Amino acid sequence: MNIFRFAGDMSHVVSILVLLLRLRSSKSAVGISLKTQELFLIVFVTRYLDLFTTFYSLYNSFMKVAYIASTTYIIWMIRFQEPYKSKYDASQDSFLHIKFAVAPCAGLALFACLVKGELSPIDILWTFSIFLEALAIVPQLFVLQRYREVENLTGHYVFFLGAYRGLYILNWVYRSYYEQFYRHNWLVYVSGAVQTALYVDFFYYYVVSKYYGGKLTLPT
Amino acid sequence: SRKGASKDEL
Repeated sequence: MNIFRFAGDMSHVVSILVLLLRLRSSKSAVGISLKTQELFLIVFVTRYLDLFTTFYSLYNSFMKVAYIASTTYIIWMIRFQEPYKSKYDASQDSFLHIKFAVAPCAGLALFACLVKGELSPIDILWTFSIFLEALAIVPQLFVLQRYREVENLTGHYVFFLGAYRGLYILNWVYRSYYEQFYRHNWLVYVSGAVQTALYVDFFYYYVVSKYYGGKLTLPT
Repeated sequence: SRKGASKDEL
C-alpha cells in the first residue's frame, strides 16, 4: 500500500458516498447514468471473483464487498425504488448499449489472455473487467453532456471518480520504482490511461467552474 | 507468483 493507492481508493469511496448523498438529497436520479452503474457492477463482479480464491488483506476484501454492495444498492434504488424509479428517464441514458461495451471487451480479453497464456476463467474475467472499466464512465459523461448544466453533487461524483483513476496512475509509477518484484502489466496501464483521459475534458471545466465560483456548465 | 502485482489492487 502506498499513499497514492490509498488516496485513490478513498477518492473512490468518497465518490460513491457523494452519489448516494446526491440521490437521497434530490430524491431523483436525473443526471445520473444507470448504465454506468450497471457497467461498474459488471466490472466489480467479474474482477473480484478472486474474493473466493485469493486472500490479500482484510482491507482488500472489505473494499471489494463494499464496492459490489453499494453499487448494487444504487442500481436497485434507481430501478425499483420510488421516487427514483418513476423519475428515471431511460431515453436520457441511451448512449452505449451495454452489449456494445461488453462484447468488444470480452473479445479483447479473450484474445489478450490467449496471447499471454492465461486461460483460467478468473484470469479472463479479470482482464475483461480491466477493459470494461475504461468504458464504464462513458454513458455518465454522455448524460452530463445532454443536460449541460451539471448539478453540484453530480459534478463532485465524477470529479472524485476521475481523481481515483489519476491517483492510480501515480500509484503504478510509485510501485514500479519502489517495489523490487513489481510486475508491469501493460494492459492495465493502457486501459487506465484511456480511462483517465476520458475525464480530462470534464476536469478542465470542473476546475474552471470551481475557480470562478460559477456553475459547472459544459460546452455544446 | 505468475500474477502481476496489479491483481492485488482494487
